[in-house]
Amino acid sequence: WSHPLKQVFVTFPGDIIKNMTDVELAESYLKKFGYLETQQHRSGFQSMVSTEKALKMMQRQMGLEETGKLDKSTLEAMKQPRCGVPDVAN
Amino acid sequence: YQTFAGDLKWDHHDITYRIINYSPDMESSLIDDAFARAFKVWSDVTPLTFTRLFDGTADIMISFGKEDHGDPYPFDGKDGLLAHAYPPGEGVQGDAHFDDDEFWTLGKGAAVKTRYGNAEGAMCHFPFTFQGKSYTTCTTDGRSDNLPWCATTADYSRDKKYGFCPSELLYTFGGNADGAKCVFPFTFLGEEYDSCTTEGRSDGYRWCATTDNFDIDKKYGFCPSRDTAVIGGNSEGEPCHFPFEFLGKKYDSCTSVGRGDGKLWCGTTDNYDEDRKWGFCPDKGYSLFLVAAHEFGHAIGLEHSTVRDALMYPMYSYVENFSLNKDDIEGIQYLYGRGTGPDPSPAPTATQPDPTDEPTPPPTTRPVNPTKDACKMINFDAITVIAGELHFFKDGYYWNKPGKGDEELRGPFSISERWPALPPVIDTAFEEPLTKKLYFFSGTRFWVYTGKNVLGPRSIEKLGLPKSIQKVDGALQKGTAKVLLFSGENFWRLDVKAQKIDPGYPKQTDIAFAGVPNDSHDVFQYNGHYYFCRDRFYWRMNSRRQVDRVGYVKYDILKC
Repeated sequence: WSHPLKQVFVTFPGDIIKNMTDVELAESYLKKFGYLETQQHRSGFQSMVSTEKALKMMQRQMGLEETGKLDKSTLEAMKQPRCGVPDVAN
Repeated sequence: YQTFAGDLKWDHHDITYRIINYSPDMESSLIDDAFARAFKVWSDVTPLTFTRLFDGTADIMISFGKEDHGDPYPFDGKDGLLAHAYPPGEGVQGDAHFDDDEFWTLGKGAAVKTRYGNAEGAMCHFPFTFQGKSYTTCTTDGRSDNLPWCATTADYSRDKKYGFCPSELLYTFGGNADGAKCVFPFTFLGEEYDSCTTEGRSDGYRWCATTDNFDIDKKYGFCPSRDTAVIGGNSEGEPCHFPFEFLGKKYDSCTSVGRGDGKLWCGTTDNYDEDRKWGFCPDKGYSLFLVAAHEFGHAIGLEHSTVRDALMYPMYSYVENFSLNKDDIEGIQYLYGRGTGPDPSPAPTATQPDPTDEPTPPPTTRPVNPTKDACKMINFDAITVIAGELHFFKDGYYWNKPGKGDEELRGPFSISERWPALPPVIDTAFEEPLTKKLYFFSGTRFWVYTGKNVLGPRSIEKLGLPKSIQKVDGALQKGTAKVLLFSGENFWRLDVKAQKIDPGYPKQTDIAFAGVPNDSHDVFQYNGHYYFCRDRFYWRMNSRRQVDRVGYVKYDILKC
């Protein structure tokens, strides 16, 4: 058996850095497209924001299974090319 | 479907749009066409009309930009966010912005329209073979002047059809040099440049001077992207350099090694490790038509839909033969109602005309929808003389006006009532003088009416017009058997009897008809004059081909 190839990642000059963890990506996505903001607006308290609820809203919008979890299909959907207009009005 | 809070919508139906700038990824005519088709998606199912303005403020201002592009919502480089648009209203509301870090195409890879050569501006055909070798991109092989070219059919050796590909050595766009080509080297702020540069600009667009000294002449233009150019990175516009060295290893093709996102990239010099110059490799790109149709949906009042197959679903996916989903149609008709034109329906089966048929008088037509006022139209889809009367076509309706005198305009009448096989938008129509057959052109199809009998739709290619033509803009009769068909900047002569384009065509409109706009959207003949219309104006030409009058269609011809 050969040794597994060691994957090396490089920081490319001029690249817009998108090296985010999955959780960071999800949070940024939910905020950018209005899911978290709506939750904040309704509850009135930032600390009360429920990522699970926001994820469920997003999953419903995208026709995904509403798990409220950051599962593989949700993460994949968040990486797809899309329109920049928020899904939830703000 | 969803609409914006408070059902934001336009308070008028004659929406205007203006294209502020262009992407270097596609020829401007392809971009114009993609936007026009995207608007038509919506005007086909609503009473909305979309008219292009070339200056001033339009309802929908369309622009390309990168990252921070002047509003609070920056783009994010290649992929991710593709575009955004604002709901109807004043100012930035209604505007649509497209991320120019994307590779804009028609959805299936670089859309390369040629110039010059002998292919009348046809699109490149990839792959094509040349001297036994297959090419999937434009090439400079076989030339000593370094100009990239392509074949416009699959086999150059057989068909010998070719044209030149976008290159800064051929032309620029935008800027202030009327499309002149770059001059290398050129001087900018005392430095010499041998290629297009982004220096001196904050928006990332590549430019060049069109004289040898920008500091003195101040003449410049933007460089069109070559189809082989990388996208983004730090070498936008440069081609990949194969092989290139990366982390001590040589690569002969694009690779995703070194990246966590799997995107293919390449070095643009022979050694990435030393020069660190790179970019993403060209891919299928995003269909500007599909993305624009989606964004224009926002611009006229629709929010994102939850229906996966709807145009207003937020994610991009490419579809070959696009049609609006029921959800999109219901959404937009909730805001504006149904189009007052006919429903899209399959054309009736073509029937062969019986040569013994007497020409039938036009059926009794009754005006429909008197609120449709010809005097309120900014322009018309087509204008022509039928049975001695001037006819004006627009979005499923037509009006007519007797050829002589100042008699009032009649209509609107429904196109579908009188000519049931026709679609709502007619680009050109003409009457054959001898047989009184009526020819109607819409997009790439045409119909021939003899009385009530109709032949068609048939492809305009059958007449010998090139595939690249998206529509026929106008027609002028030449005697009894020939008709000049205008499209874009060219015209062709149709032998009506043979139903074929004569050899020796196309010819350039601005050479044969000097002084009229070479992007007229209506061309017709009336009372012995040729008329070329652009926007709300007409240029009238006499039989000696001299422009003897320029005026308003509305006041001078319609007598509004």
